[in-house]
Amino acid sequence: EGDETGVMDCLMEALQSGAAFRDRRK
Amino acid sequence: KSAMMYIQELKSDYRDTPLLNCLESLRVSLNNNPVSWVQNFGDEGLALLLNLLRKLQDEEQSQIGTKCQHEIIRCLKAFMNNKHGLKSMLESAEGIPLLVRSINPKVPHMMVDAVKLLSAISILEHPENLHERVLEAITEEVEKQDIERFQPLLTGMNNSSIALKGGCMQLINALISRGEELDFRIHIRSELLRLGLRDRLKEVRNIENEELRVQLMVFDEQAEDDFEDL
Repeated sequence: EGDETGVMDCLMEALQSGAAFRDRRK
Repeated sequence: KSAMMYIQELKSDYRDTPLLNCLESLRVSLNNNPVSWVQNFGDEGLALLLNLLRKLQDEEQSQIGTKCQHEIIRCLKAFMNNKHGLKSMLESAEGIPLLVRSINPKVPHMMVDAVKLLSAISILEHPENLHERVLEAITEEVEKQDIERFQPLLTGMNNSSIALKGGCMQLINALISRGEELDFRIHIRSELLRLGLRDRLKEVRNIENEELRVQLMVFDEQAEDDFEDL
């Protein structure tokens, strides 16, 4: 089940660190 | 407790402290049990949580009622923290609008959680543009209140809670970044700046906080990129 959990945690971490936006800029 | 037991409890019309205790315990179970447990809780459990949230939002606000609403938001986050739960939430017509209704600057702690969940939903890769669904729900909600659509976010930016300022900036950045058209991104940014974000940002730039610094940088970089494109 490992890859099915933590979806929101990952998204929230990416938002907080700015990574979610950097990926987009590339 | 099994998922079925929680479903029975949520149907039991608990109120106040017994309801809050039930929701706190449910949140722990949703966070700590395997995905199969969350699947058993499933669409029926989600619908019960959403109905309860709507009922509490419609009632006259009490301290315990607000705590229950916040706990439901935390349960929803735990429920959505796996692909199955997330899919159910996105398929429900009421999920996003009810989260948007929880953007209440009078309850900063709950608003932080609501805006962060909506930011995460907005940036999800999904065939349906989810940021548009979030924006639509925000627009519909403020129409009922007869205020500008981004006013609640601006009020949040004005709150003393740094976490809330950071959360509001996250949602602003998420909504702008997912706009595919340059015109759309510029329009949203202008609408926010005109509404008072320009002055808020001047103040916020003086706050030393890593989370805020990141969001301000993202906001500025996106604006610079769009300016170059323009």
